[in-house]
Amino acid sequence: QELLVAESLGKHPLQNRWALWFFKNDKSKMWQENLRLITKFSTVEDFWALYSHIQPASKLSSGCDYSLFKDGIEPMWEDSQNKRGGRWLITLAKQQRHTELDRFWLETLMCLVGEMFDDYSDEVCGAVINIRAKGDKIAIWTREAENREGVIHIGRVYKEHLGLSQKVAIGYQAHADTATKSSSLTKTKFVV
Amino acid sequence: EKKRYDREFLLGFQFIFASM
Repeated sequence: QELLVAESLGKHPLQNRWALWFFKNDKSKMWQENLRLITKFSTVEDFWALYSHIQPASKLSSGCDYSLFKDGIEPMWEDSQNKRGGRWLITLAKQQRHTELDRFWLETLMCLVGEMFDDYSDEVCGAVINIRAKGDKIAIWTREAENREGVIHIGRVYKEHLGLSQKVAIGYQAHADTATKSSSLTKTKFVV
Repeated sequence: EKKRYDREFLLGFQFIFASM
């Protein structure tokens, strides 16, 4: 029905309905309380309306996150569709917040809503951006860390869309590994 | 058929609101 409405308005429907979440680190509250659903959208036009309406990631205060996930998947490891998965992680140096961060995040969002991972787009769960004083992070989460072919394809296409040089390597970590180790010791499962 | 949009197509809509 949503599809018909969208099309009747002349809007361009997306393959998936997406939910944008916002996390603000308030130590006095429970983690779940700090996580808020902003809104959901399922057309190209509504994506841009939302994107142009919200604060750019580079303007968020430290400790905040945006997460964009397929409707029905919550932006946390524990979600049944994330649990066996992992993430392609982009770690940025501090000065990149003012040069690349917003551009990288927009490319990430477009890869998701445009289903730009060919036959493997169904492997994608969502993407997260963490704004941290020690260096910001952007990641695309996929649902099955053992699905080597899909994970590698997504990593290669993602790297291309970000315009990263061949000299720059990005790593994929399984959530199960990230959850149990301190970030510097987390095992990297794949590299592209 | 999966609804896919490439980067250029999506960017074509980015500033549609400014013109509206």
